[in-house]
This record gives sequence, structure tokens and C-alpha cells, in this order.
Amino acid sequence: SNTLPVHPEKDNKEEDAKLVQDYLNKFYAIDPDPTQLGWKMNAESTAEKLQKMQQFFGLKVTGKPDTETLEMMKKPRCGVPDVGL
Amino acid sequence: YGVTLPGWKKTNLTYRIVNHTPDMSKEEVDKAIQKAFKVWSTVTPLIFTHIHEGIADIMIAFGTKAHGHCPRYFDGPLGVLAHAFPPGNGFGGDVHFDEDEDWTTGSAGFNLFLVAAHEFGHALGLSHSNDRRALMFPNYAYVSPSEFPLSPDDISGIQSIYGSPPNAPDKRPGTPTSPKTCGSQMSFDAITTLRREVIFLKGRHLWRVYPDNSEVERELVSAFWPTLPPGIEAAYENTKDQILFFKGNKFWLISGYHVLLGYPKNINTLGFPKGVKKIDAAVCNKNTGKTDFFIGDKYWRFDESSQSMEKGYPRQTVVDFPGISQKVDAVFQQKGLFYFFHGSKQWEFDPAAKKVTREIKSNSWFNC
Repeated sequence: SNTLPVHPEKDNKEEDAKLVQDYLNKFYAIDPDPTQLGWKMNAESTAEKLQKMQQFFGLKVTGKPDTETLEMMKKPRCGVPDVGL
Repeated sequence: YGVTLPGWKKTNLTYRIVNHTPDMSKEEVDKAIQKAFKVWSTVTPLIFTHIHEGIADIMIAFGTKAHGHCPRYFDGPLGVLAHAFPPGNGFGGDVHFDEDEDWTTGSAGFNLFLVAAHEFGHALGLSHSNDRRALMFPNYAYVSPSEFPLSPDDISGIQSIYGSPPNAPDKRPGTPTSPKTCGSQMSFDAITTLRREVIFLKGRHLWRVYPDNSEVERELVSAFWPTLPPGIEAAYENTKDQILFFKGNKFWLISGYHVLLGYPKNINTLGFPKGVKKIDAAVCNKNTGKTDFFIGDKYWRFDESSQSMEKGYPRQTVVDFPGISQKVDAVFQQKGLFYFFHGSKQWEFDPAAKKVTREIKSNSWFNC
């Protein structure tokens, strides 16, 4: 058949990037919004947010989505942000 | 720990379970939620009342993806399990569980009691803690429900907002006052060392004494070890940096702040015959690695390395410890010497010379 060959590695990378972005936006990019107890985005860079997350979990602070960091992000958890409250 | 200020301005809070997950029976859900609130009411003045209609302070609901007017959404199985809002009106104090998760009463899936206890921490004003042992650590971790889930970090956090439970001494007029350590008749139920400290226990209280600088701190036993009962009868520090606490025919093994899983156990697992119902006092001799258990006028000897009772025991205490003829309330070892307590007196005993070197008042360690 003429389907394009799939590059699992490339897929993984994209999936990991999305996981990182989603995780940081949900738990580390948030400022309190007292008017309606929701949360607002802030403007820190991804690397800064990643460092904050790695510091919080006691991981090596690299600012990069290394394996240990990705594994921590995949663990089931509470939906309340870790910072900003 | 971290807090979101202010906490609730009242201690009587209501909660309502708006809907139930089909994963568990209604009774199981109600019980898990009730037990989760009890975790927090045990260490604070807070009282939680379950209401079945109207608006409660803490509204509890199960939902999936985008649910109602909630500004946050769930993400299907795994990932985010639940979320909650800090104290306040409207969404304030509300708790939502992701119905796409498998909610259980055990270790399979996600234990509703544990997740609820965590989310109620938020609903009461706590934010996440980066202490991995804390219940308020963001990631789910299964802990046997028989173990009290709050770590000292959680207790310090919630008590920084609401204070201690009403039975803590000196907080409410008319509450029973704590025993006066310098009173002439002061006696102790149990005494143990803990590294460089000596911990004296009596009823619900414990005193941490630092012999080097004679500093004394008084605490509630439950502030350290919430699952230990009051009225501990014997305690000792073993050779593995652990403490064993005894009450009746049960004993608990503590490592740091945690009661190890599988405890309390029956004292006959240590090798005592069935006839032995309680332990009066115990001390581990750091030089020999042998622990002596004192019961009535006799004592047993336990080998910590082989974890077994030595043959030829019990023996008469007074035969091997000349001068120690009274029932032993408590005993500990300090700088090689033993200190035997009975009522308001203690005897310093030199095991090498096999003789009592001094008779002292029981509260001599308290700088009275």
C-alpha cells in the first residue's frame, strides 16, 4: 500500500510536547482570579514553568522535559494547581 | 505545606453529596466521604454536618469533562482525578470528582476516601505540599486506609488555619489541665529515648526532653502519632532507629512519623506466652542489643538481632537488678545507665556494677 511510514519516535516526541504544555498550563501557569475562583494564565516561558515544576517535585532542575519529569507528569493527580494559590 | 487564606470563618461546616458514582454503593460513597472529613476533624476544632438538600458550605459532585458551570474540566480516565476550590461563597469549598475514574474502597482503581481527604484539604484552605509523605502532595498514592493518612506537615498546615482540636489542653476554659510536671507526685506511664531526646509519656501527653540542654517541649501524643491511643504503657527505642509503643496486648512500630503497616500487632508475636496481657516497661540496652521487658516482679529478655525471646526467662527482676524491687512503671537508658521509675521516684542503676547508684524524684529531668 502507499501509506506513509509511521515514525513512532516522532509521534512520541509530539505527544510528550503536548503533555508538557498541557501539564504546565494546568498546574504551573496559573494566577489566582479571586473574582470567580477560576485560574488565569501567566506569561512565564515554558522552561521557567518547567523549572518551577521540577523544583516543586524535588526533581533535577533542568528546565528540560527529561524522562524523570515526563514520568512525574504522567502520574494521576489532583486538578488543583501547584502554584499561584 | 501551603495555605490559601482566609480559611472558613466558622468551625461548623455543612457538606452535601449532590450525586453518587455508580462505581460504589451509595452507602460506601457516604461512608468514604464521612471518613475523609473525620481525618480533618480529628486534628482541628472543625465539625462537619451532612445535609441532603439546599446549599452546603462544601458541595460534592461527580462529573466528567466539562461539568456544570465549573471553570475547570476533567480529562477522561487517569490524569486529573478530582479538584476543589478554596473556602468561599459560590464554588468556594466545592469538591468535584472525575466520574471517568474507577472509584473504589480499596487499593484497586482510586480510593475515594483518600482522594476525598486530599480534596477536602483544599476545601478547608490548604494548597499542595511538596512533602512526598503529605496527604496534600499533588500525586495520588495509595495508603492503607487503616493507616492515618495525615503527615505532621498536613497537621501543621491545617492547625495553622484552625488551631488544635478542643481537647488540646490550655486552649479552652474548663478543659482538663495537663499534668504539672513539677508536681511532687508526678509519675510517668512510659519513657523512651529517641536519638538524642528522651520522651516521657503520660495519658494523652508527651514531653520531649533534650538532656544536653534540659530543654522541654510538651505535646499531645496525637500531634505526632494520631493513630496511637492515649495511655501508652511501655515504650522503647530499638537498634534500628525505631520506637515500639505498648498498650494492653498490642504494640505499634513507629519509624519517624509513620506507624508501620501491619501494626498494631499482638505482643505474643514477640514470643510472650498467652498469659502475658500487658507490658509494664521496656528498655533496649544499646550496648548488648538485648531488650528487657518488665512485667510485675519479673522480666523477659529479647534479642533484637535474632528477633526472639531468650531462653531461661522470665527471671525475678530484683535478682539481676538488685535494688529494683518495685513494679517498674517506666525505664530508659542514658549514657549507659538505666533509670527505673515507680510512682514519683526513680532509681539510677549501673548495669556494670549491678547496683543502684542514686534514688531521685521522677521529674528530675524537668528542670523543676
